[in-house]
Amino acid sequence: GAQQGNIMSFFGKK
Amino acid sequence: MLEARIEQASVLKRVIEAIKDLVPDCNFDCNDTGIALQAMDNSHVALVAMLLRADGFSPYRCDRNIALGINLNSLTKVLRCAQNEDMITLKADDAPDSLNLVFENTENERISEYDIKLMDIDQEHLGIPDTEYSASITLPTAEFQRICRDLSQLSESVAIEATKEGVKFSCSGDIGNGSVTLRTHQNVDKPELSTKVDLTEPVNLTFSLKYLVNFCKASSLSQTVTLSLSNEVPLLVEYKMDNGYVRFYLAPKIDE
Repeated sequence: GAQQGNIMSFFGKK
Repeated sequence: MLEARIEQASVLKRVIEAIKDLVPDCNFDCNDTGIALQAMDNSHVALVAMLLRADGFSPYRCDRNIALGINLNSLTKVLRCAQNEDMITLKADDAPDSLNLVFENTENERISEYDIKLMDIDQEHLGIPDTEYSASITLPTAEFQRICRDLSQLSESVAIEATKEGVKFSCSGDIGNGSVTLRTHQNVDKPELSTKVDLTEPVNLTFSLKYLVNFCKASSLSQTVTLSLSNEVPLLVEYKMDNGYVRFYLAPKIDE
């Protein structure tokens, strides 16, 4: 099945 | 110091209700533009971004950056003590350890006052890039809520497929599969019941329904909701208010 992505891998830390 | 008065307690109540289950503890960042919040859920799958602009308050005073670390369950308990039509004034010092809330009802001259203790919350701020989304779908809030609720009975995830003809939500699970298609249409008498798709290229992405159902707790904020999608970036679910917004970002599911 599909794996849930992590939001931090899309939006970097400021 | 911060001093911000909002005409209707119901606005604040609805915003907190919308986000409290996803982000139970978070910093409210106050400055001269208004009160903002950015927080991830515990599992780092979703992000909430909220803004209440200064012009939604009267008066609004905040001369320096103040972070209010708030447990939203505590705030909910206190906000339950306000009636929907009460005015709420929020007050805090420059380095506050509590937030003062005054609820005023002009009709019966009732004034109530509460203080809630603040917390030190070490919160990371993420940089949300400006994104030109491939598809933006605006649909009635109640319709989106119904679709998420219906499909969540069959499956844990939903595929959202946007084309210029409309949007298709589909899922499959152990008991079978299901889909709901909304064709693009304009309701002239009630524009808020229209479904609109702005598209530069077709998109098909899969998301966790558990999170989408959770986002729908913001349904009372707006009659319409906008879903913005691009392949391989988080979904943006936006509820616009007169003087601000609540935005949810949700990381997609990725095929292994």
